[in-house]
Amino acid sequence: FNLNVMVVGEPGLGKTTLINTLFNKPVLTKNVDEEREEFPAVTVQLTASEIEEDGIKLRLNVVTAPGFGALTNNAESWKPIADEINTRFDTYLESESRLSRTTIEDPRIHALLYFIEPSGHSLRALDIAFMKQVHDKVNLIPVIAKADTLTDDEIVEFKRRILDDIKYQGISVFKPLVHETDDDDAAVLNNNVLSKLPFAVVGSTNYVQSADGRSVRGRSYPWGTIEVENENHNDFVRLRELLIRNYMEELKENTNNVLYENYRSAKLLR
Amino acid sequence: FNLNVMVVGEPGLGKTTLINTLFNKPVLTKNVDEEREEFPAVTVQLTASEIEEDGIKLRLNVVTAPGFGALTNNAESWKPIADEINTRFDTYLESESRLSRTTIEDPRIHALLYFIEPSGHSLRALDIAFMKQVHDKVNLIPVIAKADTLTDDEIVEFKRRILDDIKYQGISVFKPLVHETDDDDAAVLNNNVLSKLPFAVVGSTNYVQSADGRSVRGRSYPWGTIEVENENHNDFVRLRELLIRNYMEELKENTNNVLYENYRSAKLLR
Ligand SMILES: Nc1nc2c(ncn2[C@@H]2O[C@H](COP(=O)(O)OP(=O)(O)O)[C@@H](O)[C@H]2O)c(=O)[nH]1
Ligand SMILES: Nc1nc2c(ncn2[C@@H]2O[C@H](COP(=O)(O)OP(=O)(O)O)[C@@H](O)[C@H]2O)c(=O)[nH]1
Repeated sequence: FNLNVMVVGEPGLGKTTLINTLFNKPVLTKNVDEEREEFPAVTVQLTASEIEEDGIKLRLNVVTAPGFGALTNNAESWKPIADEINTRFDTYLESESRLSRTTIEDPRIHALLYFIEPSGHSLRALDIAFMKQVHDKVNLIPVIAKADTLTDDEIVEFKRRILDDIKYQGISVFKPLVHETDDDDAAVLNNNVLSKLPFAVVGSTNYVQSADGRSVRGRSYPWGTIEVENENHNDFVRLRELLIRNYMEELKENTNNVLYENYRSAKLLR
Repeated sequence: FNLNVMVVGEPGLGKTTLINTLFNKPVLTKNVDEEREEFPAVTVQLTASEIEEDGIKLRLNVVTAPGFGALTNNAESWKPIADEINTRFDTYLESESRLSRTTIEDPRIHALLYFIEPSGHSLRALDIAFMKQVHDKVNLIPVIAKADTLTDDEIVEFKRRILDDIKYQGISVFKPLVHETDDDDAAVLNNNVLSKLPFAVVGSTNYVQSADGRSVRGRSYPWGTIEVENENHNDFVRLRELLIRNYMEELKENTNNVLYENYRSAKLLR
């Protein structure tokens, strides 16, 4: 079992923190250059980790892209990342065509978490340019970073404008399917998941005191404490459900049955 | 009496909100393009307004640069802004040399508020590139935008790293002088102003209920309410003191006696 997640967004949007919060362990660490924000270019890095979910061991591969959005000229930022996605498809394609098929770990990217700066306005030119380059190759899951920057009203407005932009620009984002097994299930999915997309998330690996005295992961400000796992404070729990608990299989199936197939056909036609 | 303030930073950092909060009136308004974040290029805009401080009428000119930091390629973003600063120096230089000197409104930029994204890491390549282009022409006042994104500890760390970057890059920022009239004064200035630079600010034109029931300007979150004018919540009050109440004369004198003089000498030497 392995899960390959790509994490992209400009520096300082809490990507490292969010991944470590999602998997409840220090999967990603910061090196000094990243802290100092010295990025001469965009590079692609891989961090492998073993995590356990529900007693099941899972190999987690996190692909990051330090330097994305960090330069004065970001016009080509998307390229090393798109190349990485393609290379992983090629690796798989090649392994499929070998006569003696050894069971390799699936190298393909199963989900790409794209972090949107909480400007409160709408998508940036860079966001749109990047998402257009990858949306047809990968399950794209845009998230609003550092959601504690926005009030509840601002989040509603911002989500609406982002969805308008996404539609207007013809960008496809991953949409969990509503299985028609149960009307109740469908309703819950709709209310709790679909209507909340794109998720506005907060991450923290620090434990703080909540307002009612519990020790929780969160961020402590002079004016109050935001709790990561409080569904009234942000969509972190919903994102965890989507990525790890309820839709991991769907993400992998979509990668295999749709995204990879499209890539493969396009490649063989050339 | 006029005050010319330039306000620069990428979209969505609360610049419009902060100016309107500082001067307690809707000085700046948003047009639809700015909300939709459609910027084909960087432009320079002027908004003139009359404000009253302590019974004194003041002509406030706010120069903004929509599009700065908004493009995928921001390598040239600084140019229209630096040109504007120079043009205003030239206008003044020309008026000085006319025989019949009519009293024109001083066109020179008295202060440039540069908004830093609250990444928590350090300055961006764009921040450094921009500040290096203007620091010798204008009183540069960097501010950390949307400071409610950062905890108190993160603010201390971030300020320290920003100051390190500024020093390392040889960037001059405006430093209010400690007048040696009074040891107590100097101590207050040091504790309340100098040691808090660069200021981490929050802006809001909305009135909300504070924790103890007062109606204050602030931002209301499910986990608490941040008050703009609470000195324990952010440096807004200190910035207002610096820009409007205590150092306006010093900003203008420095512009006239130092920055303009340097510009003029350099120009006449060519
Ligand atoms: N306000 C806020 N700050 C956060 C959040 N997550 C992380 N941070 C802080 O943002 C800064 C950058 O986080 P980091 O994970 O290193 O960001 P990255 O550069 O995108 O990997 C650190 O000071 C974090 O403590 C969040 O959800 N909200
Ligand atoms: N968290 C936070 N949000 C702010 C602050 N000031 C403004 N905002 C919000 O940020 C968004 C953009 O503000 P705006 O003033 O239009 O930014 P500008 O594009 O830089 O002029 C709006 O939703 C504001 O309500 C602040 O101090 N903190």
